[in-house]
Amino acid sequence: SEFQYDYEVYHSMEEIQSWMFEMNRTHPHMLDMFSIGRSYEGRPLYVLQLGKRTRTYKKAVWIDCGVHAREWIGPAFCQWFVKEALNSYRHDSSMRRLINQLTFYVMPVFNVDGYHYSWKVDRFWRKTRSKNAKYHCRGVDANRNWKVKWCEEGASSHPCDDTYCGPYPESEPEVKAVAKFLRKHKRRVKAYISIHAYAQMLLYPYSYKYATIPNFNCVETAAQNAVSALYSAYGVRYRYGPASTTLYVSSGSSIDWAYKTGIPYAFAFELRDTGYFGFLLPETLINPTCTETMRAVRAIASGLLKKC
Amino acid sequence: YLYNNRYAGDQVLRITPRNEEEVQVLRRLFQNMSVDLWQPNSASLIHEGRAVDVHTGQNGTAGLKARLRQEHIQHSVLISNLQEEIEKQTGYRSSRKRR
Repeated sequence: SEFQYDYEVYHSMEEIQSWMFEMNRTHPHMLDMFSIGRSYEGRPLYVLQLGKRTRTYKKAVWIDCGVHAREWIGPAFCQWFVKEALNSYRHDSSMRRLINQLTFYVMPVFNVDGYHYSWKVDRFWRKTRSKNAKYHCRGVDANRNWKVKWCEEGASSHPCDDTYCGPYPESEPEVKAVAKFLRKHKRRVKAYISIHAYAQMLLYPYSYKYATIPNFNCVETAAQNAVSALYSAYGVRYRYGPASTTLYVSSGSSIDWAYKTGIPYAFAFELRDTGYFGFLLPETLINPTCTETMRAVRAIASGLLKKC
Repeated sequence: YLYNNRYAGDQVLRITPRNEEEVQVLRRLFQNMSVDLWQPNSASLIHEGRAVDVHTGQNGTAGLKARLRQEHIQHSVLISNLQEEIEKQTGYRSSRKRR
């Protein structure tokens, strides 16, 4: 029977994993599913590789969702992106061009343990679920655990804080697995995109310092195009710019690590809204939020196919 | 009830510190209170003129509001009953399940 999946509701970790298996089974020529490791609690870290298989060299885009457990709109967007890309391949020539010329690595849930915990126990859990021998508090902020200016301004060294950076960089198996994968594929990965919520912003390096990145003009243009594309859907305005000035200074973040690793375009989206619902964005807003964000991500990906 | 109704009566307040003095008051306040900061996600990241969204438990809300009034710090209620919003967020699903 036709696989019915409702992309306009939030799904549990188990449902998302089943969806991945089903999409992999039903789109063998466009999708490839693999695990890049296991979480602290032993869950597989699945990634979907989206794109036409070719022997030739192809640039790649990495998209991760759900770094922070309570930001449920992230995983909803990653699933929406895969569904839209596959559904529009036949009738949308620009999407077809993107999929033919780029490889998309999509990780629907980065923080699989935290997401599961936010479904079952604490809706507002943010961190991973690793244990700390000396403290009763659990979890590390996976976006303070990357090896770049690790555990300095904007991060906390106290295990009970929400911005705890961890005992050492890449201490979290989820962060270590993604870092290892991106290091391995860094020659091909030209864009790193991390989906967060909420604030309606598009952020790029640096987060840990007030300085301008070397390829500022190209990245700023890509960001401008992205937020313009997003605005074109429903008129929602996003702020954009370097994370340190647009949001706040924070060290150990994934976009700074990706950029330092050599990925020229690194973005973090903070999706809807600006505080009215916050982390509790209603399911009725999944469709418009994902539709507008899809336009922004497509704009960034299209930019990779042009020279800058 | 989802999550065993643990968020009944919890609220989310929006506080906008207008000057450095209010920033310091808030930082001190949140160092000593167990609150769930939604935005920014750490007291050290509170800045002048930037909205602070904070989730407070049923028992702590009145006290925090009283303290904010005492310090004449502007604040408003973003979400007056968190449990209701949680039920609404995935209410569609549970009604579907019931159906």
